[in-house]
Amino acid sequence: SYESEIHDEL
Amino acid sequence: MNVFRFAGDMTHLISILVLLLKIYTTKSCSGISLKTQELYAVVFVTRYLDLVTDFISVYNTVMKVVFISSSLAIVWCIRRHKVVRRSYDKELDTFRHWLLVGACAVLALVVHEKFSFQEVCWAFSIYLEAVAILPQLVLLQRSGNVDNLTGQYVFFLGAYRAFYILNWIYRYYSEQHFTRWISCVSGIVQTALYADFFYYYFISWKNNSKLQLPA
Repeated sequence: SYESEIHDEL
Repeated sequence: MNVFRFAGDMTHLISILVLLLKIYTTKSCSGISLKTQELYAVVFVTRYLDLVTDFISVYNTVMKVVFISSSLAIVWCIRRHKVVRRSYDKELDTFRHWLLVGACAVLALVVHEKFSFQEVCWAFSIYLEAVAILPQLVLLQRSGNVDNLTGQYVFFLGAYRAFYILNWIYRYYSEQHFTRWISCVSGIVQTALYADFFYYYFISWKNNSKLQLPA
């Protein structure tokens, strides 16, 4: 699911 | 942050350190594909555009800066360093890597989660990273013999991807976190590209012999 625009992984 | 993600990031970091160590100690970049290094530089620059828009953590920011600067430094060394550039295997490193860039750009324009500049760039960088190792693998196969540090460099890069897959599985069960399918599919493709290399790497390790890839 698309939750937030933030990519927390590298 | 879980142990698999951390192990993935660390093996990624180690792979870059191994590559820098090879270039620094031997003053040579033989066996290293400039094409692959250029692709990684493009991957990091396009993926980490969020450095200027979002803050996630100090760890995240530091790693991003390290990945961008080290990849640019490696490209610079192979192209411009007065000693290192002499050992570049130009004749073996003929992969038409800009075709990969073009194909990934088209794919990113078609397949993305959201049509925004940053999200399309992010998808592009994920696709490009998945295939960026190809020029390097082709170069190794053409040159046959692989020196220890170059072999370890590719091994750690492959290990990094494998740990990321374990990280996604772990996050799915522990945090009910769904990794985006663009990442998942690309990550599996990327890891699969190393399967052949891993096979020969383990054989040479088991036999305690020099890594040789079949022609």
